[in-house]
Amino acid sequence: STYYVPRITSNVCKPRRLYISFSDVGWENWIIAPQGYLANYCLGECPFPLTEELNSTNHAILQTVVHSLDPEGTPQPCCVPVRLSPISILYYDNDDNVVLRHYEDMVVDECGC
Amino acid sequence: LDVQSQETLLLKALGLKARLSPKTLAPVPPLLWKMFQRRSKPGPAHADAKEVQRPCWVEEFQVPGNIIRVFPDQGHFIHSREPQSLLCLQKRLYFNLSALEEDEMLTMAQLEIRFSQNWYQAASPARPFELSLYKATQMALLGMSGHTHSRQMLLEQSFVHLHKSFVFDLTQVAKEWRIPARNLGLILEIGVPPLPEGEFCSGIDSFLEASLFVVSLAPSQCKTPRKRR
Repeated sequence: STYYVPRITSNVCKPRRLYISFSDVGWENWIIAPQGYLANYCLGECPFPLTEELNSTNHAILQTVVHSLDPEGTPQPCCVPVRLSPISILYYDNDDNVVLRHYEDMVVDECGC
Repeated sequence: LDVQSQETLLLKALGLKARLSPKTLAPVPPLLWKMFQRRSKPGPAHADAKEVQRPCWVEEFQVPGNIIRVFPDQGHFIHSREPQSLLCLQKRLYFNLSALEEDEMLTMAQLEIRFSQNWYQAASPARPFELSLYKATQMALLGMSGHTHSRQMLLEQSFVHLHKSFVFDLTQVAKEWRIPARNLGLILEIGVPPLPEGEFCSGIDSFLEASLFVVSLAPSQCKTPRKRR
């Protein structure tokens, strides 16, 4: 399920709220905890001129310049995760062992262009 | 890709072959709950500096790893025909480590033996008891007498005071057990030397629980952070 934070109306690249529920994907029978987690995702434009807040790469800055000159030929840079954090999942395996596993890059903390 | 193929890909990325289907849902060991809760503090700021630097490091055991499994004991009590005059208990301990994938590196294995509070509080502190742990090296055949050729002593400890639980490092033994043919389990003996049949021996069978904590490292799931160019 996805839903936006109500007060944020700008269409600039930033993390948006996304809660992933393991029961929605039918994994609740073997995942003990968490029941779900706030994974988030990146969405929004990377417009010209890119500001510092948009965590832009040099390449993205140049791409926006080229895009402003030739919107048909060159797309705007993409809005992508630039900082992710891990989560741990507690689950039962097929041999009924209890497993605690660490997974990297599961939560979007920051987005950038 | 259809939904099922996407799910298979996702599970593979998570180090799993398919959606899991456990048969019995055993209680989660308290230590594992604590470890999970410690790792699940909310917000991006939860990742303290140490964890960011060492994402595949298990602080609690001070070893590398990103997977912690608790294997329940599948061994049976050994009921000898001969009266075990000095033994309160003789039990085989067996842990099926087949869940470990080939590319996983086992970095720690810790055996925990727990007694119920009732039993260890009832035991007399003045009478030491002895706990012995052997590695089974050969299947004991029916009618085979003696244990000298079928087991190898791992440790022996005397205790004046009983404890709620005992913890032993079995990392080296567990590494050998990754070859199924070499995994013949352990033999646990608890004895009370001065008393042939002490009164606090009775009922110990029902109060004993054992499990094996195993930490392993799946290198494919542990990327080193990329440096910004």
